[in-house]
Amino acid sequence: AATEEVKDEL
Amino acid sequence: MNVFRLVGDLSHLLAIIILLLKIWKTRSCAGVSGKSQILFSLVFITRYLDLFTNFISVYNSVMKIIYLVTSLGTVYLMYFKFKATYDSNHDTFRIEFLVVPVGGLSFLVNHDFTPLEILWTFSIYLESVAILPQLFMISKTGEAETITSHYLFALGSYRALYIVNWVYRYYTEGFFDLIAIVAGCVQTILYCDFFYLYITKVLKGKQLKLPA
Repeated sequence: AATEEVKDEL
Repeated sequence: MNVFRLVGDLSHLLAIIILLLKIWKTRSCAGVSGKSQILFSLVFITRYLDLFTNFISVYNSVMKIIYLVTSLGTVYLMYFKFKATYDSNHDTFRIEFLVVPVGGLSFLVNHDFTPLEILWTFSIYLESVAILPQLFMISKTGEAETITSHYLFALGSYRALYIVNWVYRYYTEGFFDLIAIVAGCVQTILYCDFFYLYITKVLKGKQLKLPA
């Protein structure tokens, strides 16, 4: 799901 | 990381540097919307709260710090150092009409109802409309300095390149973040008429004048 993914974008 | 996102980030960085140099070299912030710069600073502050708690890469951390420092530096130059040249008569967009709805929406539509996630969502939604005071100011003055139009072109291109990055990531990694994609599309669409004017006028050496 979107929440697990690490926010690696600026 | 992919080339679209890298070029997008560099375009974003270029835009910020162009604006900072324009204000610093000409010692004037004429034609620049201080309200948009305040909104951009707010975007970076609310988005990069995890700067010290969530290490991604050196590149990621360095860029976050650069964005924070340069955007706050621009606000400082506009509202303190070169305050006399700030054109408050034309920078009249009511930013509370942006911040309040965006704040409400980030509580209603988000991936996770946690403080950090809601602030990140707020930041994404706010960034998509943060340029409106600047575009509004140009529509009021009817023109923009050439350097300001280069700033806007680089700034608009950054999120357009991010859209290409999201398409690429969807097909190569199956990754997509609908909130970022929808907000990014809205943000890029807001630049469309400016892109048209920039390509048809500025690139032909003409001054950017909006049709009165």
